Amino acid sequence: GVAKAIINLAVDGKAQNRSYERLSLLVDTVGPRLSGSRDLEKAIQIMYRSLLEDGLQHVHLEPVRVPHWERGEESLIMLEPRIHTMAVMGLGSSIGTPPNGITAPVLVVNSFEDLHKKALEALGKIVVYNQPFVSYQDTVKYRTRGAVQAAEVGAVAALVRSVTPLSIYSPHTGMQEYQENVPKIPAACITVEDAEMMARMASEGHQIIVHLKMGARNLPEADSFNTVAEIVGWKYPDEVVLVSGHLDSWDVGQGAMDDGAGAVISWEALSLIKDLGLRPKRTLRLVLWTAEEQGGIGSLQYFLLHKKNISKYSLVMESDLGTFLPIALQFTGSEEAKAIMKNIMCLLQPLNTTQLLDGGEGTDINYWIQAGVPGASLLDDLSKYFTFHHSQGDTMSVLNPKEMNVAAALWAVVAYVVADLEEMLPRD
Amino acid sequence: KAIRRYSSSRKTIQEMEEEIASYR
Repeated sequence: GVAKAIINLAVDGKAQNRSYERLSLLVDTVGPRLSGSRDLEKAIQIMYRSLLEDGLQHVHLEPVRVPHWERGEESLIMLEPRIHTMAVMGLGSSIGTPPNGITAPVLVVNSFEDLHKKALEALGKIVVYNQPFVSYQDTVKYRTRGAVQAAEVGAVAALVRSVTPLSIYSPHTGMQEYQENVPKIPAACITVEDAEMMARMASEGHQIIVHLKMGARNLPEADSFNTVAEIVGWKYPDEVVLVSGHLDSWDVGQGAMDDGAGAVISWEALSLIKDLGLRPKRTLRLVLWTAEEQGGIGSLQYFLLHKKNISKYSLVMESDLGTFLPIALQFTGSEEAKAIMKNIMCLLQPLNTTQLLDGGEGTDINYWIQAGVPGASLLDDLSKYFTFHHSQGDTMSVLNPKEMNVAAALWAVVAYVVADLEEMLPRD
Repeated sequence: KAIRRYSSSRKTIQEMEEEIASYR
């Protein structure tokens, strides 16, 4: 059968390790790909040429205006109670400090509630958040909202403990947001180790003074592109199964895991199908999003441009949680669609991954899912994901070619079968 | 949001299951 042929080609056949090799070629050559950077545009051009060379159809770029934030030089030094140079990483969209930096005493808090209790002490201080890691979703609010909450009580900067379950003195960056009518203060992340140490120092009654310097700048929006390629359906060419990952990353590590690998297994899904000479009934469309990390900027542009055809989208798929050994496919859709997807997952028995779970989502496909289109995301072994996420550790060394083979095979079988069914997935 | 084509679907879930099984 078709499913077995796809799996064999990806896992044991000529295509084994191809997605890993394609990814290493991209990220070793270009490195990280921050929104607005020349590196991201270079990556988009490389991918555009590669998709053409791969023989995919309708390869094209769709223009998007994207945020352009630059990190600049950064440093953080503890002056009291002892001299200690700390690892620091500015958060996306943060303003910089004045050229000479900010020297201020520290107020350590462990939650927003704790900050509000200590609000009267915050004026003129640098707030250090030492929030425990509960889960990414629960804890990331300290990164996104930490600066606003600190500024509201008069702080001059915010330092947020990195949102990670495990640290080997690694700062983890990510997006933060300002709020209208609240002063903008510099926001950066620090390591778990330094956040915990400052919490201990503060609880022992030491006064902590630090010097923070950040050269971050918010520049005018830049030109970028969503990268698109297709295998055009032979029977219902105007109907679409969308397969995707995002090509941009933060400016640290190589952006290999987040989300170069997701982008590459999505490409691989189309390559596997094409290599087998298969052509589904409806169109398989690969979209490599730009500026996901800045809040799904490229995917919003795509949604606004294409939503008029929303009734023609059978399924939207995004891989943005790593490409480690797959555990399940997460799916959001009607009960009828779920029953169909459960049947499709049975085809993945040779991969030993037949679970269909609720909660299919992704920053770039959520616009479609919220509008009623069935959506699917790859769930893999997440034990390592948030340890490397948005850090210098996000490199090829995290990835395993054999696990990527399995992820690509799963992705290709699901995309192909849904695209080849006689009918689109039913909606509520 | 609605897909008109499906609302007049000719296929039952059982028929869909048979169709999917053919990809094994």
